[in-house]
Amino acid sequence: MARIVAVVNQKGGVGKTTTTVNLAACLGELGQRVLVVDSDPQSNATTGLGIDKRKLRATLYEVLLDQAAASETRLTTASNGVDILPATVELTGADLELVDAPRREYRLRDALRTVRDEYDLVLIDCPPSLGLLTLNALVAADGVLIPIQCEFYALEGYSQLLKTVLRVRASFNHSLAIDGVLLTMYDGRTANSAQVASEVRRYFAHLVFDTVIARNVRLAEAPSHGQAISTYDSNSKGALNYRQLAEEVVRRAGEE
Amino acid sequence: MARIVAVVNQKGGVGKTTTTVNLAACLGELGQRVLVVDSDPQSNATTGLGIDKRKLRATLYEVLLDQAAASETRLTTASNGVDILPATVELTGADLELVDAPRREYRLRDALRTVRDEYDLVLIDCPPSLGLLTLNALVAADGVLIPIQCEFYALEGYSQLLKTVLRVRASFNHSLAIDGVLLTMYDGRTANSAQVASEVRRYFAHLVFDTVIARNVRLAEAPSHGQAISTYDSNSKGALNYRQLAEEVVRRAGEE
Ligand SMILES: Nc1ncnc2c1ncn2[C@@H]1O[C@H](COP(=O)(O)OP(=O)(O)OP(=O)(O)O)[C@@H](O)[C@H]1O
Ligand SMILES: Nc1ncnc2c1ncn2[C@@H]1O[C@H](COP(=O)(O)OP(=O)(O)OP(=O)(O)O)[C@@H](O)[C@H]1O
Ligand SMILES: [Mg+2]
Ligand SMILES: [Mg+2]
Repeated sequence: MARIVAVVNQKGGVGKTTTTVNLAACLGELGQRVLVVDSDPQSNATTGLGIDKRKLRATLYEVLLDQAAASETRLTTASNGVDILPATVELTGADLELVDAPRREYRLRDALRTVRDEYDLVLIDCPPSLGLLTLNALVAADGVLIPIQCEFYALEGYSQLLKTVLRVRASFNHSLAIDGVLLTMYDGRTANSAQVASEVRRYFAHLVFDTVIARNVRLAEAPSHGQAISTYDSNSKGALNYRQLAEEVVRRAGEE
Repeated sequence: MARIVAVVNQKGGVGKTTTTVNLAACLGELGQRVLVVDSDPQSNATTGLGIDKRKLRATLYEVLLDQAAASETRLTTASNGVDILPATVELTGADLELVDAPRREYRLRDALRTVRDEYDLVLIDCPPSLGLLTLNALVAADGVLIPIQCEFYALEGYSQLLKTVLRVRASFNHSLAIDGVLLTMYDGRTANSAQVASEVRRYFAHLVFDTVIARNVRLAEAPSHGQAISTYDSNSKGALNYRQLAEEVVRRAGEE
């Protein structure tokens, strides 16, 4: 049975989508079957995996509103072993339309129940907010992966995030765990990155992945080609880092 | 009477806070009086302007809930001519508490009416979402300033943002204008930045500021010292760019 992991941090631009897309692709290279769920109306993960949004008949929006099944909405991608449950900007409407709906927090969890057994891992890319879409992801998930950018402002949001995780654990999903904290955009040339990294390690201790994702411009270029880094530039530092992360994720899963 | 400008983009990490803090400081250097309103629970602008959050008695949260007046909550900062209406993580609660409140969209607008005449400009730093806090900012504002990071993923969100601006203009605030679009984190070493910049100019035409903010690590370092770039490193590229922007904003205001 697949583990469902929400990639979440309400601080914006910390590498949630970049981590979701590239970790999925690198796990696919290791022979794992991964479903990416794009739960951000900006739908960057859908574009990052090369999907043409203009051709989509159904997306996560229809799935959450019970107008389509997850099994009919997911698509294969150009990355081996990686499927996606895509999104478009229409997903913004789900917040409003589900305000009074029954079981509105459990919609994603219920929808994924029908497909999760076909995968080793489900990765949910969350928007930079703690609204209904992120709440759905946290209720559906077994664990969270928290990317933290190695820059000062990124240090200020995680107490809010942890409070939200604890609240979801208390009211909706008792087994929600923190699978790991990932340091991203580490820039070895500045003291800033090292200071932030050591502060994060002090706070989160063993939860912090050994793998650190360095700042690497190839990671920012790959999405414009609709490719994961392992396809766009297999020899880049970004590809190396995300392959290391994929191996660490597999190793950690085996140790549980 | 002060112009109220909301610095807004639901895409995360595009430079909203960095622009709010540094544009305010550089306008202060030109002799303008600026009020920064921090309407993001992550309260990065509050930290970026050197405020110790542990010592705050009242913040924007109390102001929105009518428990404190804006005039008693704002603080002076170390940047000449710049005051701040600070925030803490508690602001997250405003969303929930105002759900059924009367005039919930007008709370910020009403609160700022009492202080705006003491300033030349009010800059509202928004969170990376289009929820009630951003809605309050759009209803209170005369115009919006939209930072767009020169990276591919940042191209995918502005249709959602423009729809929201139009909706607010139709239902709450008929005179809301787009004051400008600011290109940020431009990295001359990669083709990516130039492609994104030309795409943004094609879409927004004359609305795009002539000033482009280059990627400059000193901008990411300044917040850890609680200083604006003009204080932290006055000779940096980042300080130069934001001074240029301040001059352009003043020039544009004069031409209206
Ligand atoms: N390690 C890295 N090195 C360089 N650029 C990166 C790296 N990781 C991500 N980026 C770029 O930084 C920007 C922000 O990353 P990304 O969009 O993945 O963050 P996010 O947390 O998903 O943002 P949002 O909060 O808007 O969802 C993107 O343009 C991305 O291409
Ligand atoms: N021109 C720049 N060059 C280098 N770093 C920058 C630049 N502008 C902003 N940064 C850094 O990039 C990160 C994101 O910027 P910032 O926090 O201002 O964005 P934001 O849009 O306010 O994010 P959020 O969506 O979380 O509110 C911060 O660590 C900031 O210090
Ligand atoms: Mg994202
Ligand atoms: Mg910000």
